[in-house]
Amino acid sequence: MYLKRISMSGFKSFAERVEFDFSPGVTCIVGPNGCGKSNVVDAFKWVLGEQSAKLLRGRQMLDMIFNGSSTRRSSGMAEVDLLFDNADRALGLDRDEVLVTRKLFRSGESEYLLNKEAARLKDIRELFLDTGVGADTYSVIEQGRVDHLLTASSVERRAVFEEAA
Amino acid sequence: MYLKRISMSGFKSFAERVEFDFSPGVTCIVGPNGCGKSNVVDAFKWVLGEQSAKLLRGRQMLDMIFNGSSTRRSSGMAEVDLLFDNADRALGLDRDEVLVTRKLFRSGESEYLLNKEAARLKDIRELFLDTGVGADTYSVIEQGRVDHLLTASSVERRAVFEEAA
Amino acid sequence: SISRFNSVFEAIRENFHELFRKLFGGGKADIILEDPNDPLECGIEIVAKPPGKEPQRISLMSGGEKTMTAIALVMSIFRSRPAPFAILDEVDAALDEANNVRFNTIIQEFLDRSQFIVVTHSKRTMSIADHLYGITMQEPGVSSRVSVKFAADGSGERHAVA
Amino acid sequence: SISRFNSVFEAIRENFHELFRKLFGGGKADIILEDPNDPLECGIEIVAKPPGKEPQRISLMSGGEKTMTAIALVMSIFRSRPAPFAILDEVDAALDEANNVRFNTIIQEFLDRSQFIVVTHSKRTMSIADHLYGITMQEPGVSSRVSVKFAADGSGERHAVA
Ligand SMILES: Nc1ncnc2c1ncn2[C@@H]1O[C@H](COP(=O)(O)OP(=O)(O)OP(=O)(O)O)[C@@H](O)[C@H]1O
Ligand SMILES: Nc1ncnc2c1ncn2[C@@H]1O[C@H](COP(=O)(O)OP(=O)(O)OP(=O)(O)O)[C@@H](O)[C@H]1O
Ligand SMILES: [Mg+2]
Ligand SMILES: [Mg+2]
Repeated sequence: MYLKRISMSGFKSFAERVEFDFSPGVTCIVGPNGCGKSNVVDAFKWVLGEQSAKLLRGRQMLDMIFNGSSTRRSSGMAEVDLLFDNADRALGLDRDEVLVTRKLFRSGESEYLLNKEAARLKDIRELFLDTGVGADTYSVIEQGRVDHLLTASSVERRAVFEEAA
Repeated sequence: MYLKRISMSGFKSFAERVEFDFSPGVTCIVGPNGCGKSNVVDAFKWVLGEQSAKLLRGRQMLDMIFNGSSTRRSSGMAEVDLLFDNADRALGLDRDEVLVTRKLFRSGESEYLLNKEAARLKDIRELFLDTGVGADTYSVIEQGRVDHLLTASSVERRAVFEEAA
Repeated sequence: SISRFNSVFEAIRENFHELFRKLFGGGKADIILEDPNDPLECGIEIVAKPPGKEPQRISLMSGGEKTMTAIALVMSIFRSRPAPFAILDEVDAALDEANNVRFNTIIQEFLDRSQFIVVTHSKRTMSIADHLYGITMQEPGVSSRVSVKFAADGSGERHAVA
Repeated sequence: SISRFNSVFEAIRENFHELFRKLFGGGKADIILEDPNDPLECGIEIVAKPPGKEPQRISLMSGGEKTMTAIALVMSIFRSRPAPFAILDEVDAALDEANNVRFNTIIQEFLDRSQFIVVTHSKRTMSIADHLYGITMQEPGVSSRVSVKFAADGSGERHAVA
């Protein structure tokens, strides 16, 4: 299985829909300070079910919705879509592509969708079990956190090893 | 008053005596990862009375003494000397230069010297009172700590303002 | 189960030693169960000895050395348990040029089994990109995507232009 | 005393707003007493609004934006209460090139009253050095000082040679 595309709309600084397509190999994301690169990393974690606004640099989950700029009003909702190639059926569904979607509305209402049908976070987590894909996987290293494994307590480190074992 | 020179011997990776002279303006310290740049910053804090080995990246104060390499045995002591120009008499001593020295021996014995005479840390702290010079001054920003004032609690931040006021 | 955890732990341990040596050009490193009599519960310690130096507390290591050691450890876990993609946000921030190149080399060794999405300001890191996305805020406060090309400049060094 | 603290606080506050605007090319920033009725004890809050953006929680700011905001705040305190020297260790690590240049400009404004000792890997930062010291480990594990020169290379960019 591999990642094909992430798209986001109304998520943090991405007021308008923006898509990033991925192929095998190394994809670099570049740009000036504050342009939105780490927000893309946050979008990955969020759509895969991150429950803690703090781990997304916010104070509450509503902070994930575009909150306006000098030229634009705030958005009514945030949406992130993650598209996977599933030709090898690593995800236990008989489909060539799998689409995961998360939405959050200003009202606080929130939805998950699997292939455009309503789903629970539980279903999405089960789908990705044992694939190394998830909101809190060791394969996402956030800005400033690269030596986290070194400075963590030996017990915290243990938890990461457990996940890998 | 201004800084004229720092020299160190047996301090962390500086097994041999090394001196750095300072003039007005910007002095940059450069070199590859792990060569000893941040150890120079630690030397400043240490000679000005830093009491916490943890704030010097160690676990105990003996970690400040050069502990050997593949080609050299460990040192018996660490010494750092800091030389100030005092032509403006900003330091309350009637001398053109003021020398602060700190030594630590493997035995754990430790000494402070002011102009080569035995002194207590208390004397050195009193000398620098109200000059903005000290081990924990806001004018030393350690590696990885630049946004410390932002991520600190509003109360911790207060303490820094108190020091400045 | 104990034997499953132990076999994964041993695999990671071996990888860690090998990757550390590749990233540091020598030296040795180890991960150790704090209490071998309690392998299912105890914590995990890290010991690292860069080439030519004595084994050090991790805390005494430099910023760049800690990044390289952490990369060695994360990639060791990654090798035992590959994920389809890894996302790295400015992990190269503390690295000098020589270490940045070694870091790039390690990433390239893992490309056969995973995609890498790497956020960076480093031209060294950008130079190994198969694909490059730029993000910009043409409209203040609003992020959008731009295509990015490499241009050779006088030094032959490629730099990104929007 | 209350009035002494207040006057220093106000001075820092004014500096912070001015330095923030210089470092960000606009926008506004403020420091606020959490409880104005308890000025001798209460905490201090920071509000920052980069140009074109809405006022943000500090936590939502980017790595580079937090560095620039922190520099503005530290230099504001520094201006009220100059110290004879400041020591900065890789404070430029998160900055892109444009912000690194703005950071350099702010440092240069303070040179009339203080010496700056700056540890860096950034060529941009090195370019404003009046004096340059290199540190190396010719003998493994042992630090020594070397002189460093700037050499112009093809791109006209100066780089350090040992
Ligand atoms: N809900 C939101 N609405 C609008 N803007 C937001 C929201 N959340 C975050 N932002 C803005 O996004 C910007 C941060 O983006 P991000 O952290 O992705 O930057 P970056 O490209 O990683 O920069 P750096 O190189 O400095 O790390 C900040 O200016 C922040 O104000
Ligand atoms: N007591 C000691 N004896 C010998 N070596 C020591 C001692 N304490 C620290 N070191 C060594 O000093 C080195 C760290 O130096 P330092 O942190 O100054 O590097 P640096 O030049 O700042 O590198 P970076 O650019 O990665 O931040 C480490 O390799 C560490 O092992
Ligand atoms: Mg970022
Ligand atoms: Mg350092």
